[in-house]
Amino acid sequence: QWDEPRVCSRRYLKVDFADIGWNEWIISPKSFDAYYCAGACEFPMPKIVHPSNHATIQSIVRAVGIVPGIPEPCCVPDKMSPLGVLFLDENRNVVLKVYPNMSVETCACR
Amino acid sequence: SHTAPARSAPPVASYGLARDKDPQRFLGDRAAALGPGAQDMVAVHMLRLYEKYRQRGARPGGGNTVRSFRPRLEVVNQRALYFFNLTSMQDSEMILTATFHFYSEPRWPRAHEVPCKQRAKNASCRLLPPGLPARRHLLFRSLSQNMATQGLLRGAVALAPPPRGLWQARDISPIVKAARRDGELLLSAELDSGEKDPGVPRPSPHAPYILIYANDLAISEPNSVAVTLQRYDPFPAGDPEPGAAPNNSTDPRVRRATQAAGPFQDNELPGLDEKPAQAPHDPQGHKHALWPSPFRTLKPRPGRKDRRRKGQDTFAASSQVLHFDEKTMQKARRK
Repeated sequence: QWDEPRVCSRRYLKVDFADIGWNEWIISPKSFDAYYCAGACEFPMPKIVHPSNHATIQSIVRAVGIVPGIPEPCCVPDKMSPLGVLFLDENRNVVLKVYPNMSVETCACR
Repeated sequence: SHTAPARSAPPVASYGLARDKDPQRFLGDRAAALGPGAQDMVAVHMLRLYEKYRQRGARPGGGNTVRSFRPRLEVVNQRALYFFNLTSMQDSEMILTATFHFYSEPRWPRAHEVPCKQRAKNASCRLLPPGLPARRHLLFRSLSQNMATQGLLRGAVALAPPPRGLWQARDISPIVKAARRDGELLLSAELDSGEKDPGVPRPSPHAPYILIYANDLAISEPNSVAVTLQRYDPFPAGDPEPGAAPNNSTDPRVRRATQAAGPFQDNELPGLDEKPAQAPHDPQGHKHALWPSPFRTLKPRPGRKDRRRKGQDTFAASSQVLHFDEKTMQKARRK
């Protein structure tokens, strides 16, 4: 993790359902690559962090320092992808559900 | 109400014989994922839908949810009835299609003897060739949970005799939607062949099953994954396990002793023996000022200078004695 870039970017995270105790009823997948977002949204923000207009303005106001206490924008998921999960419901019937926003594709400053 | 997108579910679908004849072979190592006794055709079918989604991103049935329902077999008046409990469907799940899957083999009526008309010298009695295989009907009834009646007949589907034993599917969307609209989420299916004593089938991997393709309108809610997959409380509500925490809270975690049990050399800091700072006095004189409230009362933030000074003396005043539990002390001694 130490050689991760400082700037807001996607970091690797593999989620194993056994680690969160859901593996008893989840048939498949047993684990998936979820990723997460971390890093700074410092002024000036590079294009790579895809800042929104509001984040750009907030970052400038914070850098100018007229209004005290303004935090820097947050590094959050931007594009995400769904995950199909096959699991047993309470009656032990097999269910397939496709959950949206389960895995991070890109991060951005917001 | 939700109008399902026009989707002509296959009125009759029959699967290749080889792969379905032996679900275990198709399951392979994934059978373990389904746990013991769950390696029947419905499990194979659901795994196949999952693989199709995983490899091609194909939305199952055009929605985001597929629920399978295994039957409970009951024999009523010599007839085999398969009961399906559909109550696990969520209100936010809008039914797109419902299909009934069953395995059937051709049933030849027993060949019967024809009395010989005349006893000719060389004629011998012969058996008529068996007639055509019997036509069968699928009868669906729905009943609400607590009704003991046979239930309301919701539909009857005539079945052409299959050329050989194979799995078939029928679209029963109107039947399931009507039953759900009327709040009757217990469905019974009867394979009626019209014969007197069809013989009672035993539970087998060839048991029929229902698949319901739906669109869960609540799946995009924040944290929808928790609604269906987060089942932390292993104990049913209101029935604490024997090993529950001593103060009878339902929380099963064991509370660790905070006060040290046995007398041992505590690590009091030398020369500092003032009492810990009292609970902050409450100007309004509320009664709870005597009991440290569970929430720390917010104190006005002191200026920068006396914050530094205050930091020193609060440190000096508040942390004279540190308590460690027995286990930690043993570890420390060992080190």
